[in-house]
Amino acid sequence: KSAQSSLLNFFSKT
Amino acid sequence: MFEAKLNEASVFKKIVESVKDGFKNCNFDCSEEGISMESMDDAHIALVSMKLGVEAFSSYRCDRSISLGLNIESLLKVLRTANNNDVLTMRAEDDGDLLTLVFEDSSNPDRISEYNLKLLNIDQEHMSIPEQEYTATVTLPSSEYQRIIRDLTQLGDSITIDAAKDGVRFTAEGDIGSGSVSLKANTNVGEDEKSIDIAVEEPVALGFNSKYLTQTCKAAPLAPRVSLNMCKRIPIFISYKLQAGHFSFFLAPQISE
Repeated sequence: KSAQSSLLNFFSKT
Repeated sequence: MFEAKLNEASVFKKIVESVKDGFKNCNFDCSEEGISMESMDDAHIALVSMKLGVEAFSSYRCDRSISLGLNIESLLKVLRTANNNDVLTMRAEDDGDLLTLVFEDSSNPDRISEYNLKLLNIDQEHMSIPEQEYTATVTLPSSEYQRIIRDLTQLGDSITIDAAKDGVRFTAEGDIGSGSVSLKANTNVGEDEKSIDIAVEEPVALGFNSKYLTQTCKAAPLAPRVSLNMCKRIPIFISYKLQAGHFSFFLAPQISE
């Protein structure tokens, strides 16, 4: 089973 | 004062058409280097990033950096009034609240149309995207990429892209069955635009929601080639090279638990 990851896991807000 | 002239209004129209399904309001940041845009969808799964360098324009003036906040749907209403080969001039005052778009019909110089769009104040997050080395890069014709995604989306909500040294495989699995398309690396001598170029240091397989992949292939009319850059467990970087700039997406993968 796979889950959708979020871009926020990889990128940070500036 | 900002004023930029594009010899083909269609370039900008295609860009805006490519983002209309996932992105509602976007800031177009204008500086002396050109126009750039970055926007993330509400679900934080896809990020679109676009740059049109100064060389993309037949004339370009930007006295002070400004952000033009625009509703994509409204912008499209205006851009769709133009013929593809119309010349488009975009203009905004430094402290104004309007973007003026002027279309000149190259085959009928007597006709000029002008629209003013109200600018929005968009509170947009800017993301810091780390520099990334990708261990697998597949470059293929954008029409082929569009066809594969369109065909496989019918079979499942999720599509896996599997890049290995000798080829790339796209797979979808759903209630009605499964399907896959495999492409072998090749070089069509003298037909560079049709070649499948594969550079894989380490095989990678990543799964994505097909709805978002569909969005990334809408940009196919913008460029003949698209490159898919992947590395284990991080967002795929899908990029179309424009004549003076790029149009790219980052898409968060589905990760097995």
